[in-house]
Amino acid sequence: TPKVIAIANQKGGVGKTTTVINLATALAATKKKVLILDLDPQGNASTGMGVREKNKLINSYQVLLGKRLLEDALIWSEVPNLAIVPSGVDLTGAEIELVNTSQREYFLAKALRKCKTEFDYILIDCPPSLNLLTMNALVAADSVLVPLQCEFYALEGIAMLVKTIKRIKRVFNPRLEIYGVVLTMFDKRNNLSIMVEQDVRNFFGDKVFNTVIPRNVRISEAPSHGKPVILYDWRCAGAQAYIQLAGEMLKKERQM
Amino acid sequence: TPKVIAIANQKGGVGKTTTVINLATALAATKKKVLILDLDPQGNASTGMGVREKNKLINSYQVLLGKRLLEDALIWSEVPNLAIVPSGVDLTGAEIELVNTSQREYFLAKALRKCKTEFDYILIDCPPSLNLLTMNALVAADSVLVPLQCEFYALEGIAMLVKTIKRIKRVFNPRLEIYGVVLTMFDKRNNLSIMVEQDVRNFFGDKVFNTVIPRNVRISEAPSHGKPVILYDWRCAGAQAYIQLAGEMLKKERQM
Ligand SMILES: Nc1ncnc2c1ncn2[C@@H]1O[C@H](COP(=O)(O)OP(=O)(O)OP(=O)(O)O)[C@@H](O)[C@H]1O
Ligand SMILES: Nc1ncnc2c1ncn2[C@@H]1O[C@H](COP(=O)(O)OP(=O)(O)OP(=O)(O)O)[C@@H](O)[C@H]1O
Ligand SMILES: [Mg+2]
Ligand SMILES: [Mg+2]
Repeated sequence: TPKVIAIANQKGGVGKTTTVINLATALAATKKKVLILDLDPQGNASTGMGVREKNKLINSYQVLLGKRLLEDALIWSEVPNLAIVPSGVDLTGAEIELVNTSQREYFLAKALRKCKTEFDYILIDCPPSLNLLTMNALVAADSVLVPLQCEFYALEGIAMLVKTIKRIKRVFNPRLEIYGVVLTMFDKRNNLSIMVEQDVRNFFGDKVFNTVIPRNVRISEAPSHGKPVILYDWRCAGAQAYIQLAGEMLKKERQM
Repeated sequence: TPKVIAIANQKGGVGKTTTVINLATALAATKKKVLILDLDPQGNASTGMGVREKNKLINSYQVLLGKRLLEDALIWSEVPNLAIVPSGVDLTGAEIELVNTSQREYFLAKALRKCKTEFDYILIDCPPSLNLLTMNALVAADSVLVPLQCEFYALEGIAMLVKTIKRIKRVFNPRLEIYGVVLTMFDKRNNLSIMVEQDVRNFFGDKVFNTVIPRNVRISEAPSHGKPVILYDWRCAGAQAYIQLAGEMLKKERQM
């Protein structure tokens, strides 16, 4: 059965989508079969993977509500071994649709259980909020990967996220664990980055990956070409960091 | 009556909170009486203005639901003429509480109408989402200021935001206008910034402020001191840009 990892953080713009796309690509390059599930109405993961005309496709909203099978919605990307379930604008309305249903937190877990395709990893891109979409992702997931931007406001939000994860684990999903924390947009010339890194390693200990993702302009250029940075410019510091992160992940898993 | 401006963009991390705090400070420095309303459960605007122990205070959640008057919740900041209604963690639950009530989009508009204090401006910091909190802000506001990060994903999200604003104007709040678009985190060494600026000026015309906010590390340091960057380091490029933005705003209003 696949390892389901939710990439979540309610703070906006911390590198959730960038981490999903590039980690998925790096894992797929090691012959793992990977699925990206885009659960953000903004649909940045879909665009970043080159999916066009999102509104014409079967999307994660229909899969979430059980109207379509995951297999019907998934699209194989230009990266071998990597598929994506694209997002749809109608995800914005999911909160209002789900809130009065019973089992509203379990919709995604039920949909993923029906998936027959053999994936090694399913990575879920979450919106910047602790709403029912993110809750569904945390209930369906085995673990949570937390991208943490090296900025003050991002650090402030971590306590709220950890509290929510603990509550979901207690009430809805006992197997949920924090898979790890990855520092993003790290700028070694900037004291703030260094300070945040120290704080985070003190707070989370060895849950923090050794690999740190540097601020790197090639990363922010890649989405306009509809490609992961690993395909856009694999030599750049950003791409190399994500390749290294995937390596560290796989090594950590072998030791478990 | 005060000019109510919602600072909104569902894309995360584009500089909404930073714009609210620093624009409010610059306007207050010109002797305008300004109120910041923190409608984001993350509470970054409250922290950035030096508000501590948020959970012990009366907050924007109670004001939104009509349980407390705005005057009971507001705190005068260390910046003369500038007050803030702090956010509370219970705002996360507001969506689920409001969704089944009638008039769920008008709660904030009703609460602001009861305000007796004479403010010239009320600036509302919105969460990174098009949820009921942001809807309430757009229904209560006279206009919307859109901070736009000079990045590809931020540009992609603009169409969705404009569509939502038009819908709110048509269905709930006929006076709602786009006050302006302000480019943030602009890096003149980066082609992507230049490309985004051209696209945005072509799309929005003179709705785009001439003032562009540069990427400036002092801006991201200021929140850890609980101060607007204008107080933390008024000489830096970031502070000067926000002072210039306030000037441009006031000039534009005089010409209307
Ligand atoms: N390491 C990096 N260096 C430079 N730019 C980056 C880096 N990581 C992400 N970015 C850029 O920063 C912006 C925010 O990243 P991204 O969209 O991945 O964050 P997010 O957490 O998914 O945002 P949201 O909360 O809106 O979903 C994007 O424009 C992205 O291209
Ligand atoms: N011009 C700038 N230069 C450098 N850093 C900036 C600039 N503007 C904002 N920042 C930093 O970038 C991060 C995102 O900004 P901010 O939190 O204001 O965005 P936001 O849109 O309010 O985010 P959210 O969507 O989570 O509410 C913060 O850490 C902030 O300090
Ligand atoms: Mg994202
Ligand atoms: Mg904010």
